[in-house]
Amino acid sequence: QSAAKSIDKYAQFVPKSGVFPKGYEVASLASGVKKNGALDLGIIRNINKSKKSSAAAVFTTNRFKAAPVQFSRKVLQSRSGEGIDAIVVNSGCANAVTGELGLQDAEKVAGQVNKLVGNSDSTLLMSTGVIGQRLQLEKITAGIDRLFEEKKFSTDFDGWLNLSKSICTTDTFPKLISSKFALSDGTEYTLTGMAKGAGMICPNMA
Amino acid sequence: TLLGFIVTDLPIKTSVLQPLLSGAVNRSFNCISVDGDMSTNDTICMIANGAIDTTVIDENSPDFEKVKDQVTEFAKQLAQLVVRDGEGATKFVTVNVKNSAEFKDAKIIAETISNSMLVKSALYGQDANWGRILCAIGYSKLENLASLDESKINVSFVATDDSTPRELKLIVNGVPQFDIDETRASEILKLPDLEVLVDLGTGSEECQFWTCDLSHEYVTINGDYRS
Repeated sequence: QSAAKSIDKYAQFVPKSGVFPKGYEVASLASGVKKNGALDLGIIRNINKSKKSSAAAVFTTNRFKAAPVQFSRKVLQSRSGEGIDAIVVNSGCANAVTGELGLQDAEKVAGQVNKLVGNSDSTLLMSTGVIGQRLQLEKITAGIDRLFEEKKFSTDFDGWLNLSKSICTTDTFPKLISSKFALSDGTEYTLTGMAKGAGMICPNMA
Repeated sequence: TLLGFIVTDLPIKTSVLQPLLSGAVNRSFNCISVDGDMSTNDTICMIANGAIDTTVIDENSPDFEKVKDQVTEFAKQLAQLVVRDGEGATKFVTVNVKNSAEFKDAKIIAETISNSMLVKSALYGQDANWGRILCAIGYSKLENLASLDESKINVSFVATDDSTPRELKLIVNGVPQFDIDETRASEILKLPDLEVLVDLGTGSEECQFWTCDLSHEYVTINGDYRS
């Protein structure tokens, strides 16, 4: 019965095509952190060089903020929200309640991506999964290297859908939406959004 | 855990993007609940890379309000998908609290109803248990009673399909409707999407919260998440 419901929701809410904003590339893979071999690591990168990007975020108000939350907030503050060029997402391990070691792990992951995109302090992190376990850093860093070395970045629908799958945990379907909008002078722009979440959901972010 | 991001090719001034996103999140992701638990990792971020060639959007742009509304509506769509996928959920429920003296009170009441395990269990069981809704309103942690006057409160179930009567009144001006049409209540509660409408009658502020029912499956999923 539960499986049938999952299939219905997937069919009902997951798009089969989409429009995506210019200047972004996405990539994902199964790094081996998730036990079932599912996608668990993804990167979105800004490749537009005509302007510096603007970035903003809201984070949990839980007193025990996970390492990627603390790290990303610091990066946004130090860059005053300018020049963020990558977001790394991983699922399977939340890197939460992991103390100083967790923060060091987060810094290593972001530092690796900063080098690969050629821009320091330009990477934000998001992690989800089990609380109270350290990141399996070897698997994640190897996965990041593979994404870049094997040129797995793309701009197509499948790439975006797979990225949205890579941040899923108990989700029964990936949450991806995209739309074009017009400004009053007729200029069109695009919004694409993705989310994950199925349980431990009552956010109060600021 | 809730994670998400919104990316756009529109150029938006950095100092404007943060309040724009915060405003959108306060009306979307901060108005959802599956189980009342707040994660250590919840994050929503937004990047505007300016890849399309147009004037940078700032607070003085003629399109600023339009873009703000578009981002907010977009965020609502994304947030609602999370609720639709709530662990074990079989119903998507909109809790609409309107005509409140204060927005914050409308939000507290909507959130309290959305987090009530007994309300959510009743919705799963298709039981028109309006008493639990009223009970949740009563224990909402309001700072004062400016928005809550028991003689003015109205509570209804609202059908989300085309069936009529669309609204089934459960409490009218504080008076419980003991002769409610149980058949109609049952029809509305069978719908996969439904609305609980609370009209406080004390002002003009409103807040919508989105929640889901609580099923046996939720316990099955979460009983062995770590192992």
